[in-house]
Amino acid sequence: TLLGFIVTDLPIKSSALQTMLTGAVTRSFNCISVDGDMSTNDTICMLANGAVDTPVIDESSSDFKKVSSQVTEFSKQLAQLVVRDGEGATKFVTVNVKNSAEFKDARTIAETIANSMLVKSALYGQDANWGRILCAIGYSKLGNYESLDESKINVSFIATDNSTPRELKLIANGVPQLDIDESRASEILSLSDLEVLVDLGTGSEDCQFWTCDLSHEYVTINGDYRS
Amino acid sequence: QSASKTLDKYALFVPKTGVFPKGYEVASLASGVKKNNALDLGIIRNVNKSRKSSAAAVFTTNRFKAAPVQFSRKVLDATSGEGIDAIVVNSGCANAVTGELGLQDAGKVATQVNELIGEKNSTLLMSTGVIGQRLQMDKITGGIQTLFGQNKFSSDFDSWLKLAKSICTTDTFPKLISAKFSLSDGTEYTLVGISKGAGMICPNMA
Repeated sequence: TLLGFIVTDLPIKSSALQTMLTGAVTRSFNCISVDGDMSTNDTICMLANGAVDTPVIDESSSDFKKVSSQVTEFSKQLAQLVVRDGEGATKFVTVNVKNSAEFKDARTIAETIANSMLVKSALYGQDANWGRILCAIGYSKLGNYESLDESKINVSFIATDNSTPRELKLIANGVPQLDIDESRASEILSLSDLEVLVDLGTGSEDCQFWTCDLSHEYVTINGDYRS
Repeated sequence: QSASKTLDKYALFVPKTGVFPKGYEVASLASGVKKNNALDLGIIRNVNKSRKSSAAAVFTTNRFKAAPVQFSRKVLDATSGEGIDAIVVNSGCANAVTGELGLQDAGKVATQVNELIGEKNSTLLMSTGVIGQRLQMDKITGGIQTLFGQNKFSSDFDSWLKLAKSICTTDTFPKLISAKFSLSDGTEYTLVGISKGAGMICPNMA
């Protein structure tokens, strides 16, 4: 279960607060997965008590956008801490899907990759089995293929430690790179922070999604949770 | 083996200090619901009286919403998110799949806090833990009575960190972040956030 709350001393009109929180959650807490299970209790709430002496902020205020983006960034940090603490997790994985015709398609593809047991197992084993990433993209439950054009898709592993070459191309414009540098792939996958980049090349919508690997410990924890 | 090298996540991600917004006090304790005397009950309350507070929330879209989710949604609907002055969190028992009795238990917890803060319809609830078991009401209401009766509320860093610990279940570290920001006219304000979660995590809240 995901629980959380964000609390501020700003005065914010309750309808504007709901818009602010909903927008922030769409790009943060609704873009994480540890195990693909949605709890019966998930709740994120926000309180604004107006203790700071300043005019009430509503959706027409000049500061509404600025405060909204600060709340969104704040929510991303909180959401990522949950993933970093995923049960049994040894890897923190960012799935970056960009240049999609539709945000919802980018999110569906990112979530499908993030929830693939085979992708998560391979990342735990530091196995550059990138075919599983493409497979997950291929079975993503998209309404149509407007965002997914096989001839335009690029998939890469991205090094998160500033080492070079930063990007390891796995698929370039729909063509699988069958001679990838396996030792470079192992270097990248040995890091505790990983990034999978999927460039759909069909638009300009992006979605960042965060997940973790699947380890033996996850099964150990959940095999006897109630005890 | 190399994949399972353990990171010291507590050292990496748990702050040692914080900045906290004006007008809030927090308290937490071990009510006995969790084993090994772990913190399992927390309350955050708004004590600012200069104007009514605002509240907003998003909830699970799982069809079988737990009692605290159903209850909190009703409170926000009834108040349009105005005048919410307390959030009660408990861990160890999710009060989920507990039917009408679970809803009644949730109502009793909120009523007790509303009376203690002298408000109506002013308390939201959050629960997490084992599904399918009712709240141990004697421990929860006894714990709430202790927090208020012995005025355990404070706004210091340690109290906020303990609140973050009180909502954990299989988490390996408490999740607490805080920061100050400025509006365009330079007015300073503060955000503090607490989250929990380690398993059964793939939210799609609305």
